[in-house]
Amino acid sequence: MNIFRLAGDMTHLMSIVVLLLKMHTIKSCAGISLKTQELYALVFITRYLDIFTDFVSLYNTVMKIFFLGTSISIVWYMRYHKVVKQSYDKDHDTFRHYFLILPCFLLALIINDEFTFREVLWTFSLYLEAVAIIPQLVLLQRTKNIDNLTGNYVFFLGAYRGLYILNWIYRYFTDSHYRRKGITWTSGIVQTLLYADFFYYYIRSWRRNERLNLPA
Amino acid sequence: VSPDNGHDEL
Repeated sequence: MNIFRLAGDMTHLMSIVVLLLKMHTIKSCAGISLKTQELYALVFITRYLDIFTDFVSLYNTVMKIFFLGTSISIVWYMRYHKVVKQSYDKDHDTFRHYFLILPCFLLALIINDEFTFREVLWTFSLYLEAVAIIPQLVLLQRTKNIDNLTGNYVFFLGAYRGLYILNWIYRYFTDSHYRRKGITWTSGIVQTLLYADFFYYYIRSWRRNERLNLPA
Repeated sequence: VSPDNGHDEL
């Protein structure tokens, strides 16, 4: 475990805490894409199939349970909580998620390290995570005034991606058993690039002390 | 779990 990996996991965790805080205390999910949240739940379910069979470390298992539990409960909040669901911006969150799920699944069937059930689903989860943020970014662009919690949520998610890339570079040079193949690198870099535009406007609004507003 | 392909990451 290096500092980049730990910091990446912590910003990922922070992004989820910010989101849960918004739903639990303010009872609002305004500006949050249910489509993206459902995709993340699917990402974790298909990636952590090894949770009961392969033990890496206590840290690893606890984090997996955290990501599974929180992603599923966020979807539950947005769909069924009688107050929270009223603030869901259904009319603007129109991105069709199977447009992302289907190509990712086909790609995972074709390009994978090993053609086994678990390996294909693990690869699928990597491809899907890379693009899962798209419905959220589309919704942000359609939202007039983005509140601070939503902005921070996406910021922490983007920071997590950036830190994971630093982690891979670090591990590549320091860990002789660690040689990632193209799959993780490519999908990881694609995912991080998707945030570049958001980061630009996030930092600009922060420096100007203005509300975050993405151009159409 | 082999770390070769990053299965030890989250």
